[in-house]
Amino acid sequence: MDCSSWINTSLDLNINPHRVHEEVPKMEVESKLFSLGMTKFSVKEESTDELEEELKRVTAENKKLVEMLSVVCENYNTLRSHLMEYMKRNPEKELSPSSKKRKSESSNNNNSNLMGINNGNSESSSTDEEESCKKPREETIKAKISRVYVRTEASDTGLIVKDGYQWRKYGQKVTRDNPCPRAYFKCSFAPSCPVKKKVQRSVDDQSVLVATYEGEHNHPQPSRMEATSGSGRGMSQGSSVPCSASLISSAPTVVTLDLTNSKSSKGSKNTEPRKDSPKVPQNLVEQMATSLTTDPNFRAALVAAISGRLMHKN
Amino acid sequence: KEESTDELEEELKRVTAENKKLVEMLSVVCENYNTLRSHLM
Repeated sequence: MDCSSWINTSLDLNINPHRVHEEVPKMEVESKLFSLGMTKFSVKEESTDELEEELKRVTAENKKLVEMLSVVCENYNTLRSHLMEYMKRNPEKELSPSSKKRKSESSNNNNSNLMGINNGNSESSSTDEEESCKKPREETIKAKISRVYVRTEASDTGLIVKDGYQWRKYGQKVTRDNPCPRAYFKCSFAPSCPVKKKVQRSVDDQSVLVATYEGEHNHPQPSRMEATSGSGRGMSQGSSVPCSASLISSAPTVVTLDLTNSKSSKGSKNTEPRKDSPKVPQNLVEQMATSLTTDPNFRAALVAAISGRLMHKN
Repeated sequence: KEESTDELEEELKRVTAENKKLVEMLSVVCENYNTLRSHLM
């Protein structure tokens, strides 16, 4: 990204409350004007005019500041929603529950506080942010689909593809386009795991099993033992994990993994391709969360500003 | 007139203090934004 878009934190603003008095010493002006024959009343009038002018200037500055703050908060929230989207894409690298809780609490506080600050100026920015946070969540619900092809022995008629996960068969049917039955499995390792698997022999080659995975495991891999098909050949555990592909789009993503090539399956049990999801160091994630959520200065400034605002409004 | 001037001064002080707080907040938010951005990059 272009660094020119970085926000310049140096604010060239004059916030000196006593500027009027410094620029125009009251007594000095009065004495000078008195010596010139002017009355005290006209001095007061002039002073009042200057005060009004200064007040107008400071009020305009105030308005400008609120607008700037609104824009910056909006940008911040957008960026935060991007971060959340990223977290959704990589659930296995998500924050720990405690820090996640802190983050959500803090973000709620921030949102409500910012709403208070921007009251009457840019309320729409907060609602936009909320919507922008919702969209990625909806997108991630879309199922991830991956397909794995496994070669089996000709004599093997089973519909079992061992991939290291525990599956419960819940159905079987024959489709019109394929005479071989299709078996349906559900991940049984965790009750809440939504992953389903369909296994069917290929129409073109009956010795090839096609396993289609839908969804994403919400638990770690139960075992690390090398998985094989019913015949003892085929795929490795890592390559069969359907969720390691971290592609998300509005349409369901299909990841196809062909493990039927005999050369690769025979000679490279240890060198089979393993899909790596992007690595984000845990400490970096923690650091990000901490900087976002537990900044006492940020909270203090927000609270002070809001309480000040409310008091003045009252 | 005296009263009016005093009120104006009071109001000026109030708005100026509010400005100061806003500047502080803006500074903090900008800092957080830039930190977050640098992490994401």
